[in-house]
Amino acid sequence: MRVITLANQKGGCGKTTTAVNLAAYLTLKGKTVLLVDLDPQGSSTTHLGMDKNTITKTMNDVMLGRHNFSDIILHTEIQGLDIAPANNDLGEAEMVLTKQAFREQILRTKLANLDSYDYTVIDTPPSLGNLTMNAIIASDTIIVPIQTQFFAVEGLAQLTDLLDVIAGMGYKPKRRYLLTMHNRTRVISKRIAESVRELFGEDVFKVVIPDTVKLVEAPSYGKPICLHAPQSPGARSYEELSKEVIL
Amino acid sequence: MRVITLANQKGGCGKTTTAVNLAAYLTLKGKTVLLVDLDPQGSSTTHLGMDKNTITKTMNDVMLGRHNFSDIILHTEIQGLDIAPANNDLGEAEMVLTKQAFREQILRTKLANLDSYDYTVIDTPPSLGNLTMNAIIASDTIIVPIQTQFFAVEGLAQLTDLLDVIAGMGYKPKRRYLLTMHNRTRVISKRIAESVRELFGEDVFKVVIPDTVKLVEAPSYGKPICLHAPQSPGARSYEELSKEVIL
Ligand SMILES: Nc1ncnc2c1ncn2[C@@H]1O[C@H](COP(=O)(O)OP(=O)(O)OP(=O)(O)O)[C@@H](O)[C@H]1O
Ligand SMILES: Nc1ncnc2c1ncn2[C@@H]1O[C@H](COP(=O)(O)OP(=O)(O)OP(=O)(O)O)[C@@H](O)[C@H]1O
Ligand SMILES: [Mg+2]
Ligand SMILES: [Mg+2]
Repeated sequence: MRVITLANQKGGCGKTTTAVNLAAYLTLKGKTVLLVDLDPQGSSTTHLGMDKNTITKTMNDVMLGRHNFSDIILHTEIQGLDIAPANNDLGEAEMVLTKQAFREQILRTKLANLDSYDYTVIDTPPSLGNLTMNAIIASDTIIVPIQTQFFAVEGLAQLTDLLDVIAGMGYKPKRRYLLTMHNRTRVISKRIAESVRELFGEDVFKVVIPDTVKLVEAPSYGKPICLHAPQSPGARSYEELSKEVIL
Repeated sequence: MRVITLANQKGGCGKTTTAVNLAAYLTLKGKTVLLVDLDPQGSSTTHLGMDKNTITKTMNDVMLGRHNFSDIILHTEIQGLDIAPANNDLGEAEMVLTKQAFREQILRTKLANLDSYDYTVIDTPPSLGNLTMNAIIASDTIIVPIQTQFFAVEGLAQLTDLLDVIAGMGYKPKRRYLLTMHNRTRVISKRIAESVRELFGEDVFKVVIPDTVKLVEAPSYGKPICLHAPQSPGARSYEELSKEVIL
């Protein structure tokens, strides 16, 4: 099973949008996929049309050892795409884990027992705490969404430092970078895209996700873009991404 | 002295952009303003053209009692606008404060000794931890930037809950809401704007900040919008905001 984590402590850069739409397109390509929502905001859970306030068993229970994945997994309207949901309760695990030993390997151990999926895609919160640490350590690939806006590159040093610390512990997931919310008419977008490709070379995905309203609308309909607007540029770019990921 | 905090744990919603540009326009209206950067990302510090990696005394020192505001305050290129800078060091205060008593009133006490400014504007990180708690308790007004996108309204409940807890402690700053990154051509923007006005009525500023590239570019030139593109729609909307704030 491949495990992919979306991580970047910069808020609003496209982690949830990418996790949900990549997971959906991997499924359409014939893979079985588990989407793990590890963000107490529960955005991935909401994005797939679930009511996070009525869900009683969440990733909080898995991280605190009260339940296994099989107890909390829900099917979605896309055949082959399941979700391990989250809501605000997950804030408890972030705090409790601070005081435990070996707290950063919980998710890795729990996922090791799950082998009925081809891919696990993990959405993380906009902070570099215990939950994000657990996700990175459980993964073989980290995808870092980078908005093509000024502050986007500034904050990468903190994430890179954390990845280096984790590499020192012996966990060395591949690092891939995805340019998102790209607006071809804006010079700043091109400038940032060029500097990111200079910095990270081949590790940057060839596909660039455009800044497009259909990706903003999709979550309000509780659907991934492949169901909300399958012919749109946003949908095609996430389909491209799924092809590059599978390679 | 009036104290205004920009707060919203949703990342990338325009806290820094609003803090910097509101502070700049208040200064242009003849007020003396201190901009306090309380975000370890140091975005406000960078946005005003400072190199956060060469600054040795920051808000971290003020929050940990090692320095007073007067030891760390820097002048900016706008006459009448000063900044209390931040960088990654500030992450230390967030952690240390967790273990101290009366930790949430430190900023309020430190600001009480400063009376040479008409306004203090505080930028906060995208989380509801000790730093944001300190900023809220020190303030008479909280401005919550709300992007006119789907997830923007979802996460407000957590911030409202925190404000209610703080109100229970006897600190009741006014709550004002600012619609930002508004794109007139997108139906979703209009829908969100309408539902925010229904929810919060008169507490929503009349001015709406448009989604405009000049506001994305300005930080990469280290300048507020009033210097980078003073005639642009983005500049005019922040000037409008400063007028509404002064009223
Ligand atoms: N390519 C895109 N074009 C236009 N808008 C986008 C795009 N990708 C994401 N968005 C919008 O930007 C906002 C932030 O995206 P998203 O929620 O995916 O980011 P995030 O990194 O998960 O945020 P958080 O840090 O809060 O978890 C959302 O309103 C989303 O609809
Ligand atoms: N009105 C606007 N139009 C277009 N882009 C904007 C606007 N306001 C902010 N932005 C851009 O959106 C991104 C996020 O804005 P900003 O950094 O102000 O948000 P923030 O809430 O301070 O983020 P963080 O949560 O990381 O502190 C920046 O790249 C900024 O340039
Ligand atoms: Mg998210
Ligand atoms: Mg900010």
